[in-house]
Amino acid sequence: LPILPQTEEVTAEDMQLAQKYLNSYYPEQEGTPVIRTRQDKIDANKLRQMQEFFGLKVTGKLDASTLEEMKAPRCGVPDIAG
Amino acid sequence: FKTFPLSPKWPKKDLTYRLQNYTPDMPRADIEEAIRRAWTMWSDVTPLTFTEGSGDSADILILFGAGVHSMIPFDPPFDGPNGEVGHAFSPAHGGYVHLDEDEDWTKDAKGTNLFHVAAHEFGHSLGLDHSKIPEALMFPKYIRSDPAKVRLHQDDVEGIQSLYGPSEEANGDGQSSGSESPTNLTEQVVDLCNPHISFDAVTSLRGETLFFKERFMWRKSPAQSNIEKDFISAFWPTLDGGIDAAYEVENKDTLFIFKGEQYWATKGNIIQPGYPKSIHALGIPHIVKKIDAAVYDKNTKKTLFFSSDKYWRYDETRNYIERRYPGKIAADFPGIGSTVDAALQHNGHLYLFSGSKQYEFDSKRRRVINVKKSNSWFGC
Repeated sequence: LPILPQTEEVTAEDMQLAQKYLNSYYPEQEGTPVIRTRQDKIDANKLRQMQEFFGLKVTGKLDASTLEEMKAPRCGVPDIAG
Repeated sequence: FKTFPLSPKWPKKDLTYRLQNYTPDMPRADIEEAIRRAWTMWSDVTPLTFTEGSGDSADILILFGAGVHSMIPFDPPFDGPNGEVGHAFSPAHGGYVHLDEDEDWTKDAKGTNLFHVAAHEFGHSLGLDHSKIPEALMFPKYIRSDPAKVRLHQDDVEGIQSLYGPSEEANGDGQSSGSESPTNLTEQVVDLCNPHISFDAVTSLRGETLFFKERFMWRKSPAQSNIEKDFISAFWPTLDGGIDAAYEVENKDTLFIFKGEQYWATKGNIIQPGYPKSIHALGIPHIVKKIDAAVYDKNTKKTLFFSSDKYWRYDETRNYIERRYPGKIAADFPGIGSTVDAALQHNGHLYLFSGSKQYEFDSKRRRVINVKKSNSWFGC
């Protein structure tokens, strides 16, 4: 069977987790214009920042390895200064 | 490493802390011990001291709390078990340390290790932001590990010392404090460009060249001009330092590391099962207590082991020491003296390090063709 693209495997719960994660640990930086994203969309720039920080493949897409990192226990201090 | 914006730091070196409450997950004595040890990680490498204070006058307050847990502005609530395990404020915002009570706090590696998390959060309290280096204590992810092996990475040390400078003992007579911290003071001042520098071991590894000395290793990559300096323990926590010899067998993607009478096989930084083994299992006589240098010759598929004034040749294909060995180094490698500290094969050439010199040796003609300083690889 063909393998579904990983983005299609992302559940609504995972999407919510990812949004919360990015908002908490990759907050908008001062001077950055805030572009509101739809509830069901992920800010690809923030996601890239996160993937780059964790040494993941920088795709801007919510793939399995990115989600795995997001679910791991961590410190609550943001990775980039807000 | 990264510090917070504007690099806030404490304006004094003698700091006090206070536990505002205790988690019921652990006995009080264990909590206090974990907190003390976590502070020691940072006091070992800086002039800072940390004393348990009382009342509200303590500089840094430590709190266990769940969900919404304080009245401090911009203090985000905790998220229940797992996820966020703790957070801390920079010195500019009071250095508060908050630990999520919903975690299962432990003194071992079973739940969430208090010492490990506290040491990380204290880094924030002192002014360090998150590091991108996964092995650094200041990496944001909590990676469960044996708490006995939790150490500061060189990146953590450089970060905290950028704010507070090195420990005062490091500026004194250079004597070690006896701490097991990787910041052993005599070793911190290893200067790669010192013309008298010698190396404990040199080897290739996956295209890079590694130079070992005491508890450090330097990585020279063909792709990068800068030399990366790391603690050996950051790659192989069980080895720590004091490596005698190392060599790579490229076609097996295996690095062999020698320390005393033992040796380890490692693929990248993963020590292979069944190691360490005794050097005597290779066929090295029991009278030999350590290997000074080792090098694998890709052309002959033989490894040379040097110890004192002798050397042995090991057949990597058939796994035995060849019959005519040991040989005398001075006799078979004329011009290099009688001992070898480290050895490397690079671009088909054999480099034998002895003290502050390295000898490029032509194995076919059995003569030295070039002599350089041991640190000539670093563009000093």
